Amino acid sequence: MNIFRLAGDMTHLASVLVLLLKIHTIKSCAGVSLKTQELYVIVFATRYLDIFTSFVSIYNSLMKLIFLGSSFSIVWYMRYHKAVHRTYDREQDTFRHWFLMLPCILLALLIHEKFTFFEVMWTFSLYLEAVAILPQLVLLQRTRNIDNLTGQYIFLLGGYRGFYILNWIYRYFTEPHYVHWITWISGLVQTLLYADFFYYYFLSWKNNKKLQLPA
Amino acid sequence: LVTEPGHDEL
Repeated sequence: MNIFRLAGDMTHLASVLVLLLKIHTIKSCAGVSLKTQELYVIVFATRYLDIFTSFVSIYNSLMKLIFLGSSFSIVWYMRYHKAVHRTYDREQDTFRHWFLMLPCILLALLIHEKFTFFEVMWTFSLYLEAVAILPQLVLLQRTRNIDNLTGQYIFLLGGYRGFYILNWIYRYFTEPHYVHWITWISGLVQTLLYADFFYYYFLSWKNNKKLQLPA
Repeated sequence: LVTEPGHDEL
């Protein structure tokens, strides 16, 4: 464990807590894409299949349970909780996210580190996570007024993988034979997808204006 | 309990 990875995990945890806070306290999921949340459920479900077979540390297992539990409960809230579901803008959240899964599974079957079920599923979850934010970013461009909590949620979600990139650089230089091109490239693509969001988020923070993405 | 090399990250 290094500080970059810990910072990444804490940022990721913060993003999930911000979203749960928004949904649970003000009972609103306005501006939040259910499609992105559903993709994240699949990302965690396929990423943590080995939660019962491979033990790394208490911390690792605990965080896996937190990410699994929170992502499932966010989808449950947005689908089945009456008050929250009412605030979900279904007409705007129309990204065909199931179509995102197909290329990811095909790519995972083609490019992976080992051709085993666990490894292909793990690689699939990496590719899927890289594009999981797309429905949310598309919804953001359609939603005129983005509330602060949603903006903070996306900012933290994008930031966590940025810290992971620093962690991979650190581990590359400190651990011999630590090379994981698949993880690195999909992590880089994932972070680059947030580039324009980060730019407009920074502008809104600098000019102290509401965050607005150009349509 | 087997630990996959490289899968020690979340």
